Amino acid sequence: MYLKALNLKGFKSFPDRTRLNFSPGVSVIVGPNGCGKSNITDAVLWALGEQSPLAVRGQTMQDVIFAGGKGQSARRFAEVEVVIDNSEGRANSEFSEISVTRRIERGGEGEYRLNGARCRLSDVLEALSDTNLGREMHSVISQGRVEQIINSKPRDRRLLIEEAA
Amino acid sequence: MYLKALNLKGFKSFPDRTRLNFSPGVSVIVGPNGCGKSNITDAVLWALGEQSPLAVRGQTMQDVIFAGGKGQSARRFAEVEVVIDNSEGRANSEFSEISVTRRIERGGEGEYRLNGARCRLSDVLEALSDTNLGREMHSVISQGRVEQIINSKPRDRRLLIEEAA
Amino acid sequence: IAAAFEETFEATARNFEEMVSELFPGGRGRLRRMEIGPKPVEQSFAAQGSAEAASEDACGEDGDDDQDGHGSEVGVEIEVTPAGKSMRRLSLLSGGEKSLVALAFVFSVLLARPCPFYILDEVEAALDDINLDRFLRLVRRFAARSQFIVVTHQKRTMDAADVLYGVSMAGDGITKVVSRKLPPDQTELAGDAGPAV
Amino acid sequence: IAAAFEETFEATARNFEEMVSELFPGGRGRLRRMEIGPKPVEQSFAAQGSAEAASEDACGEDGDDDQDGHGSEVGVEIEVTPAGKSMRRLSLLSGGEKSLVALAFVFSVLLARPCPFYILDEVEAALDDINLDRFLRLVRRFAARSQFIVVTHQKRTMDAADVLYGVSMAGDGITKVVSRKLPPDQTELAGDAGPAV
Ligand SMILES: Nc1ncnc2c1ncn2[C@@H]1O[C@H](COP(=O)(O)OP(=O)(O)OP(=O)(O)O)[C@@H](O)[C@H]1O
Ligand SMILES: Nc1ncnc2c1ncn2[C@@H]1O[C@H](COP(=O)(O)OP(=O)(O)OP(=O)(O)O)[C@@H](O)[C@H]1O
Ligand SMILES: [Mg+2]
Ligand SMILES: [Mg+2]
Repeated sequence: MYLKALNLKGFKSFPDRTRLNFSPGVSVIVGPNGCGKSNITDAVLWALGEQSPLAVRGQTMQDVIFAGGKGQSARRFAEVEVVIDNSEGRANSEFSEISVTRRIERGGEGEYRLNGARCRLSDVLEALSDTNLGREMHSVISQGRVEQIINSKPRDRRLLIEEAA
Repeated sequence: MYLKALNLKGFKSFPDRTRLNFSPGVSVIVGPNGCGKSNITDAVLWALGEQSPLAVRGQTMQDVIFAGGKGQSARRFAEVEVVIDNSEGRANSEFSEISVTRRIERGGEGEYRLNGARCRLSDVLEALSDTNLGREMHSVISQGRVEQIINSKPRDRRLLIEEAA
Repeated sequence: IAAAFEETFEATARNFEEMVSELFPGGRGRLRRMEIGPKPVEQSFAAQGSAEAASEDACGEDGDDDQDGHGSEVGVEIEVTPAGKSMRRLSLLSGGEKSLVALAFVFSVLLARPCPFYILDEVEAALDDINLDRFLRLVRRFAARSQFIVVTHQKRTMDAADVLYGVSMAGDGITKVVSRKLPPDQTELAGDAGPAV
Repeated sequence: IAAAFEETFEATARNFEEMVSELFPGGRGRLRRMEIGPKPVEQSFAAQGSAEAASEDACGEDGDDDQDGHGSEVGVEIEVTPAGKSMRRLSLLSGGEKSLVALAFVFSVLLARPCPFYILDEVEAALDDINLDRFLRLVRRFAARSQFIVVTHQKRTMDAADVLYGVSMAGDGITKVVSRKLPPDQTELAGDAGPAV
């Protein structure tokens, strides 16, 4: 089981539809300051249900919608799809892929889709917990946050281990 | 006016008396992880009156006292002296050097000395504000804290500029 | 849920001792269960208390499930002593040392319960070259169990990649990504092959 | 105190525009006074309000001194737009961009009211090589006005030094420091001499 693809449209510095394909093993994403690397991290965190705008560096959730640039007008919505390979059948699902899509519009309306079908956040979280991608998302460490486990309370670390269990 | 010398004794990873001499211009302090570079930053911050143990990575102020190591017993006090060159006479002082010493003992008792004479923290701060080394100590940026000005409130930034004024 | 926690905690704790010896040669570390709450007393039995706590929802209300009969909760304390230093507050560790402790913890949980993928964004920023190599060697070692997506602006980290994604932005605020698969022999830190790095 | 703030703010704001153009070529930035408090309305006159506020103690109770007649305080807002991007929240900037904005601010205050010394501990950790060079060039430029003590684990930063301090720790937890003065020609980023870096 692994992250197979990431589709971004209107999300932060990805105004037009962009597909990133990933393979098992080690992928390294490089580039100069401000080119969009951490925006990719944010996209995965966000698509998988992140509830706090601060965790993706915004003040409101709409901050993730492409705001325009030189010669580019702002977009009206942001959509990110995370495709997880399940060909080994480890997840509690008959699908060979688990696809989670999240969308938000300027007015704040949004939706989640699981393998194309509209669903609630809880459905997404349930599908993910089967893959050991817990709500805590401790498998995604954002820039500047690596030391967080040191500063976290003993109770939070127990919750993290419990959730992995 | 510049930082001329730093004397450390019993402070963090400096159990025995250590003197560091500095010149005007650019000094670069290098070394591997955990060797004691940021402890030097902490020493300056601490000697010049830092009130929060968290700002020097402790939970109590006594945490800065050398706690012992392989074959070394813990020390009973920590003392740091900062010597500022005033040979241009810019500070409000007839001395050609301003020396600030701070000391703390295991029980928490401590003292400040200004050019050798015991004094209160407010005397130290007054001497320093003459040198434009403000209470905010915005001229010392600790590891991991460079982004703090971005996250700080507009009011705090105004206070910083006011204090420089 | 308590039994699952117990087992996972034991495995994680064993792994943590091993990870610390890898990342802090000559040093040692451990995870310690402790009681949190009105009576902050260390008890290594705390997590075994409530058999009735077994439940299927890992995200649910755990408050009651992990309290032993004395109405207090279980917490996990991290202790690390680098070589030659005496055990003291984690907060006093250096920036690089704190990053290593955090990564040791992440790898310890991985070894017990791997996630399908890990996204690590500039987690190596505070590491010097020697520690960076130790970290990257562990990433290569665990790459068979979990997928790693590592975001960095450092060249040395690129050497650990199977696939490289070059990200750029022209003067228009739009991100472009170009990927390039690296042949296995070019991966200097691949598995256990190659010179000790 | 209000007059002193006014003058310092004006100078700092002018410097900030220049520093941003140095660190973000093609970008722009500014510092903006604003009212904070019950009526969050932007007013560029706010700081001129209270003549009676002049006092000698910069560390004292400023609360009243900077409130204009409407009982609200002055704050300083930072706005930066890197080249080709549209102005938006500072929080959305990248790690490297945030570091550059913070350093631009520090340098802006330095140019208006230099401190005797600056101690910068790993402030360049998030910068890529190009931005690191821009930052180090500014450090060299301002070295005549203020002393800089830069703590780093990066080799590139060492090139900017007049004096190098090598810090080490043997297996006993005790720090040792050895200093070495570098001859001026060895300082690759010295002043404005040498090739453009
Ligand atoms: N909603 C948005 N619309 C347009 N651009 C955005 C939006 N949100 C963020 N950006 C841009 O994305 C850039 C930040 O990208 P990102 O954080 O991914 O950089 P990075 O490659 O991680 O850089 P670093 O190496 O400095 O960490 C910022 O310059 C910001 O202007
Ligand atoms: N009170 C103390 N007694 C003894 N040693 C201490 C004390 N406080 C801190 N130390 C030691 O100092 C070390 C940290 O030093 P410091 O933070 O200066 O490292 P550094 O050189 O800045 O490393 P990095 O490059 O990782 O930031 C820690 O390993 C810690 O054990
Ligand atoms: Mg980034
Ligand atoms: Mg440090």
